[in-house]
Amino acid sequence: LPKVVALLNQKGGVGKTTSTANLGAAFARLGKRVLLIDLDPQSNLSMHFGVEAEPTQPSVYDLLVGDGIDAASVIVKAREGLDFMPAVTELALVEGELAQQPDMQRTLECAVAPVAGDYDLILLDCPPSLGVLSVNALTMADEVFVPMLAHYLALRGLEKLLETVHMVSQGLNPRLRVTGVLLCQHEQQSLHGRAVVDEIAAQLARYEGTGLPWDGCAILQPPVRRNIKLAEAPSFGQTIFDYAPQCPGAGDYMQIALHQVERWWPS
Amino acid sequence: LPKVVALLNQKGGVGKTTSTANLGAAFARLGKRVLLIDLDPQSNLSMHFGVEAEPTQPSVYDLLVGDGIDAASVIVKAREGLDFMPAVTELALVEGELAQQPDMQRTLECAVAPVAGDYDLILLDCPPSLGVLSVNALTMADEVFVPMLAHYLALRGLEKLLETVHMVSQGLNPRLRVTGVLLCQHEQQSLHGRAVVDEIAAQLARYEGTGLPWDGCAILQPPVRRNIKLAEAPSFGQTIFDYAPQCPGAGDYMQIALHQVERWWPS
Ligand SMILES: Nc1ncnc2c1ncn2[C@@H]1O[C@H](COP(=O)(O)OP(=O)(O)OP(=O)(O)O)[C@@H](O)[C@H]1O
Ligand SMILES: Nc1ncnc2c1ncn2[C@@H]1O[C@H](COP(=O)(O)OP(=O)(O)OP(=O)(O)O)[C@@H](O)[C@H]1O
Ligand SMILES: [Mg+2]
Ligand SMILES: [Mg+2]
Repeated sequence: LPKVVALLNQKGGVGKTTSTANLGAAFARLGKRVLLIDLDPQSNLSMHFGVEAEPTQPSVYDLLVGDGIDAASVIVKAREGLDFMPAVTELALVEGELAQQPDMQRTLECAVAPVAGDYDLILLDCPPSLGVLSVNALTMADEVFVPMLAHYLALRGLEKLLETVHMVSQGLNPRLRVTGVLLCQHEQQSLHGRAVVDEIAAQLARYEGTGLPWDGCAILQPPVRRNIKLAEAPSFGQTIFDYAPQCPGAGDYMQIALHQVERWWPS
Repeated sequence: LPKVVALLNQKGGVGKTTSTANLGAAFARLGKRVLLIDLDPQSNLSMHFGVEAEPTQPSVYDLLVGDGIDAASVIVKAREGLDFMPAVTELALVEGELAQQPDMQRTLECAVAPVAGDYDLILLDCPPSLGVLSVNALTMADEVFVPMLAHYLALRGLEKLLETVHMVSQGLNPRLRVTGVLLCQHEQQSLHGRAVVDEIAAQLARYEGTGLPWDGCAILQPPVRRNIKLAEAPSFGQTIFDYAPQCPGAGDYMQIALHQVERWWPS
């Protein structure tokens, strides 16, 4: 069975997609079989792979609301060992459509089940909201990473995110854990950033031993530094490892992937 | 009658709120009477003013769905010449509640009308979506500023924003114009940034003379540089002019305000 990780933060523009694409690529380069699922109607994830969408290519939308869609047909190969399921703008309608169905929170999990066994790791790129799509991701996930900026405004809204995680862990998915805060676009030299990181660390320390889903959550190391190469790569349809494998952004995502490989598949 | 400007971009985390707060503060320091309206359920705008919300303080939510709420009671003083109407998380429910009513897109405009005459300028801080709240803002606005990053991913989604503006200008608000692209968190030395700015400028040039609502839209000068002071200020409940009036972020927002004063109120 694959490890399933949701990258979730209802705050927009923090680095969910950049992290899903580049962590996914890093894990694949480390030999893991990886599936990425784009749950954002803005469908930015595929920009990182330079794969032209065939007009007939089924999307996550078809998978969720279609009848008898073959999950394997939704899969697009991005790189060696790296597959993804693309999103489309129609996904914005799913919030309404799925809401009509009973047990709608399990739709994603059930739809992906037929192909899940082909992978070591599945990463779920969530939209900037805590609606039906994100709840589907949380229902399917083993773990949650929270990409965020070390900015004061980013601390607010964390509470709402944890409320949603708590709700899902109480009912739909008792095994759900928030295991990592993923610092994105990090500016090492900023005193403000350091103060915010200390505040995050202090909050995480208070959760230790509480038995809550984020008990034991850590700040993933290293923070992913702000590095314009990470913003440039998708404009060329490339992961950071294609575009600038020696740059700090590539190094940071690879380091995070290495640490997680040791944690999830200890040798 | 006041000039009404909506700061809109459905992409999250680009700088809508930072710009509304600091442009608002700049215009007030230039002697204009300014009202800021927070339309985002995440209610970040008030963080920039350090004003403690009284438990009994009515919000934009009450103004929109309440019965017979006195618009003047929703107003909170932020600084000399700078007032604001605060948001609350319940505003997230408005999308559903207002959608039941006929003529729901005019709700904001009508609710604010009794106090509008007290101001020279009203700025509307939009949420990261193109739903009912943003459409209410577009229906009330004379002009739209689009805060955005000079990143490749930011170019996508611009089309969807303009579609929504077009729809509102066709029916509800024929006077609506998109007059400015507001470059936020701008990194001057980035070649990628310059390439994206050139692309934005080229697209804007193509709209010239088309008669579309964004005919004549310009990139506002100067771009607002990335400056950590702008992220720090709200953690102290301060505008950038309180916190670091000499920093580049303050200078950039003040320059933009000066240019707009000359355009809107030519001496
Ligand atoms: N470490 C970094 N250094 C520089 N730019 C970055 C970095 N990480 C992300 N970016 C840029 O920041 C912007 C937002 O990133 P991204 O799209 O990954 O965020 P997101 O959380 O997925 O946004 P959304 O909420 O809209 O889905 C993009 O233009 C991206 O290229
Ligand atoms: N010029 C800048 N330099 C540095 N940081 C900035 C700048 N402008 C904005 N920020 C920071 O970037 C983050 C996002 O900014 P802001 O909240 O204003 O965006 P927004 O578009 O209003 O987001 P949302 O879509 O969630 O409403 C905040 O942490 C803010 O402090
Ligand atoms: Mg994204
Ligand atoms: Mg905002």
